[in-house]
Amino acid sequence: STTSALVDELNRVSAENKKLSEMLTLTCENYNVLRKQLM
Amino acid sequence: MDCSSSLDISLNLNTNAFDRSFPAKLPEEEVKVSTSAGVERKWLVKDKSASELREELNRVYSENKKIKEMLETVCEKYYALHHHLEKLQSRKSPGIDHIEQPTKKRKQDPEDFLGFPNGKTENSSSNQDHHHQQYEQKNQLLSCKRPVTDSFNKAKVSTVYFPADSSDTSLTVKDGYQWRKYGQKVTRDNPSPRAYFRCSFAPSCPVKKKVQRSAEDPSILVATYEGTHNHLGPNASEGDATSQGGSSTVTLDMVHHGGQRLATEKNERGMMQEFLVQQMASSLTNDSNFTAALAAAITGRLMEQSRT
Repeated sequence: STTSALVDELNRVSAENKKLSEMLTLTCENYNVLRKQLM
Repeated sequence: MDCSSSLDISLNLNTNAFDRSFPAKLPEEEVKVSTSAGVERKWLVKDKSASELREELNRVYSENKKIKEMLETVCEKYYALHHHLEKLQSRKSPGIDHIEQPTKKRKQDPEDFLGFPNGKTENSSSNQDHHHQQYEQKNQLLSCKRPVTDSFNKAKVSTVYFPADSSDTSLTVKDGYQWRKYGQKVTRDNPSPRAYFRCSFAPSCPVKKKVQRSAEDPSILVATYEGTHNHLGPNASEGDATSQGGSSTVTLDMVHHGGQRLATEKNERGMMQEFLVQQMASSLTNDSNFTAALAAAITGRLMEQSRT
């Protein structure tokens, strides 16, 4: 049960990481677009 | 771009305190995602030991924390940049395009503003100071220029009311200047059309006028002058219609009684003229020299006529 709980938590955090990474990519893209606009 | 809607980082996550040293890790040119996150992992293998899983979980937690830090920093910088861009856009004015160049020069160096590490900015603080001074100077220039342009664009406007014959549809008023009509249009608030004139007394005179019958009293022509004549008036008596400003501008409530007032003024002016003519005639007839000269002239004229 401890192992399965750990696996579940790992899956949850990994999914969260993926979501955060996507957001970060999107934010960076927007940021770079804005930066180019200013240049 | 509505960044607040697309960049919401509040995921109701259990975030810890952030280490603010993150920007130092960002690349110089562009912000790039350099984490290994994004790789979907599924921990379905059950044969791993609990200690290995914990170790991996700790690694994923630290990665999670790092991504959150990066995301927050990038968002902050993004919003700051966005605000900066908005400020610059709000400053833009069509009349001061020529001053835009220096501001763009400043824009070319957004790292200064963003706070990202940049070898160039760190090593050349004197250059940065110089740029900053230039930027300040341009800002001062901008702030000084704006009121000048505003006041320049703000043309002097005055309104003059003229009595008019209701049968006359020409919309011309005799103010002493020469005008060239360049347009006419019907307005919603008034059944009579509005005519547009430009002063043609001098070639480069900027004065324009709009003439329209008063909606309240059609026997009155309302002439609105815009600008100031760049030449002398046609003669002293006719004067500069636009310079009459205060005296000739009649407020709207006076329009209701405008016809009566103008008629009274007209009568008074007529009486004054009649009085002056009478006074001139009496002074001439009382002058014996003038009478003798007149008699001689008339006699001479009669003699000439009798000869022919």
